[in-house]
Amino acid sequence: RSAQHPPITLSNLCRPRRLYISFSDVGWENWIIAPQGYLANYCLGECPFPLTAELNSTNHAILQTMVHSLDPQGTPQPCCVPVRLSPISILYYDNSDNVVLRHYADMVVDECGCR
Amino acid sequence: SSALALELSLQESLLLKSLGLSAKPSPKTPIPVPPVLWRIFQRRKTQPSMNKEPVDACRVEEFDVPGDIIRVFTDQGHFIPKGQPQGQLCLRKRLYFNLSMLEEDENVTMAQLEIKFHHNSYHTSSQGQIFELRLSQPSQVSLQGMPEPRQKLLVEQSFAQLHKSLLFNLSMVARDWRMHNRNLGLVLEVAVSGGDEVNELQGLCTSIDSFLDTSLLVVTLSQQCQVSRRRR
Repeated sequence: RSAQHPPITLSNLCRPRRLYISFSDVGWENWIIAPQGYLANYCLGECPFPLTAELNSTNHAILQTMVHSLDPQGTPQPCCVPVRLSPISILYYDNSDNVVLRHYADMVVDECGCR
Repeated sequence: SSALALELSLQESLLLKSLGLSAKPSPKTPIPVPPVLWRIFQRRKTQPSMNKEPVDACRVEEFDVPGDIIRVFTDQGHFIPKGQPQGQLCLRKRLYFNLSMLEEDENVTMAQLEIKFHHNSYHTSSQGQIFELRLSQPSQVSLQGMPEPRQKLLVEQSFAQLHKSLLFNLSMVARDWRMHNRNLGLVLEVAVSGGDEVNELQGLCTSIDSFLDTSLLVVTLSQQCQVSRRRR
């Protein structure tokens, strides 16, 4: 059986894409003091067969792409997801108008992988 | 469109909850950002994110304590009439910090009281005269809001000069407020002694008029961080 997929190029492989989140876009500018926004990024792209080491795949993902290549309808390709995230600090007013500085984990996508 | 608005509102509340907030804050009278928080924020911002060693998000390096949340509480206490003269009492004030914003699963790892004056008092005190600062914890408050005589003395310190900023470690006190869910605040007293002339002591007292305010910096470790530290 042959899968109907567009040709895989380097540009559409799974990798982090640029996404700037502005807190004013979500209506939070009144209570978030800093930063006004940050580079959060996101993951997008194909996880094609055969998976290479650059795609940060797991053994399970490698097997899944093998099965997908044999049965494209029954088994999907692995997903392109964040595999390494980093924290950021946010300075804001809380519900009692105190100033708070909080370190939030998992806010910035540094690396993506096929999982 | 109303279904979309409802969905957006639900998503927002879910995210706010994961950020540790019960609702979207709407500051009525935003206070200036305390310089210490700006300094820490700027230092973290300039740290390269792709370090070999990942930054420990659950430690406040500036104070060398575990924690991921730093709050600065403003004092909500009122001045207390000085009453009968005891030596030369210059200042008597109740300090109250509302820690109810702290969530159940947060652990207080540090609390630091800062007492601020407009200026140092180097030029006002003369030889032999000292400032005495007392900080005590009332065990009961009367109906009039005045502290009862029974007080636990926390700090008693003498200074030849008063500095612009005085820092005191109140970690144990803050933990006690949290543990017993009972916060009656503190009483701050500043007196002068050692001078011969009453007028001279009164003159020294006027330098205390430069008293600005007090704030309590509290570092806490959230449940989220406690779990990730254990996992690591």
